[in-house]
Amino acid sequence: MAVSGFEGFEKRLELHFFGDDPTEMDLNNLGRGLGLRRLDFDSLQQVLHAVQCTVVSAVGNLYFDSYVLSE
Amino acid sequence: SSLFVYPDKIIIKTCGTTQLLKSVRPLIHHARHLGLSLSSVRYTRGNYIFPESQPFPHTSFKDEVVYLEDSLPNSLRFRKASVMPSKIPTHSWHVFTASTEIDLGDVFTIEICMTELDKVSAGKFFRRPSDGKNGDSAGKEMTEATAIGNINPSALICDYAFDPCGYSMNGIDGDRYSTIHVTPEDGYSYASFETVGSRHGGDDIARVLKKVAQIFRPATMSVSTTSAGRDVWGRVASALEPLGLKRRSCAADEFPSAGTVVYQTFTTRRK
Repeated sequence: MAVSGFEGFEKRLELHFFGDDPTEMDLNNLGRGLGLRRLDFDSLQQVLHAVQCTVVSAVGNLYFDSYVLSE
Repeated sequence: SSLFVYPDKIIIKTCGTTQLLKSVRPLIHHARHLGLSLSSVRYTRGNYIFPESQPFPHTSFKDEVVYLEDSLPNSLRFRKASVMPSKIPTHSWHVFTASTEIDLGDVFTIEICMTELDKVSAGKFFRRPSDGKNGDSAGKEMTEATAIGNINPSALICDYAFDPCGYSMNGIDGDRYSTIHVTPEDGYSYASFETVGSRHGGDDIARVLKKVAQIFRPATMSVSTTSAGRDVWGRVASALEPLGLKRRSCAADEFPSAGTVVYQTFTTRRK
């Protein structure tokens, strides 16, 4: 096995979702327009656990939430 | 690594030996509880520096595609997987997309991968022993020392420095994110930059590219642009070549739900 260092090159995954009822395409109908942002932190942590990551820092604004992760 | 959660999309970008694709099934499951269904997927990556260290399903692009195909609902019927080549043996760009319809938005994404960073630049991403700081305050110090904040002065920055080295930052500016990850160790130094833009944002991309190249001064840089409505890829070479980064290859391919992906590689003449 070659001597390995920390793998810098990333894997990137982007998933898009829509409301079951096409009339709910207007984000304001997705529960106060939050859609996926209504995922609670436990659910996010479950997903991140599957990816062997944890949150080390976070910031959000009107449009989206962002998290810095540590592997 | 970084995670971005919008009302209608989620983006996860991880380095190291994480099993990123294992997030697909739980995300579909949790989103369904919110009354949301998956409409499209895009998976991209460069070549690993240490491929033999990657766990399943990241053991090969073929394994990744099979795993993704098995994880997705049949409703995502427009699918495509492609490995885009370059003239540099260690560089190619892997893309997989799937969607329920051929719906091209008007957002473009630019994903930059840089290797063989300038040693002085990379040196700024090492923690000073017993610096008395935590990841946040050391991250802030690195952001200031490298002028990363000037890439998009109007962005709010969330930064973090790892011990003994390494750095991650997310920038948020309205509905646009940007993100940087740095692995500065000599011999396999690496930095990435990514951001999104919309129709009127493409003009700024040349200035951003210059700033990024000046901060990290890589010997090799790949730039992947994914866009439906806007050909930002044409601005890349004219931004980088004055900085001594010569374009070595350019490959383009169409994807049903993402539009056109253009993958370009650049190296300095010192190569």
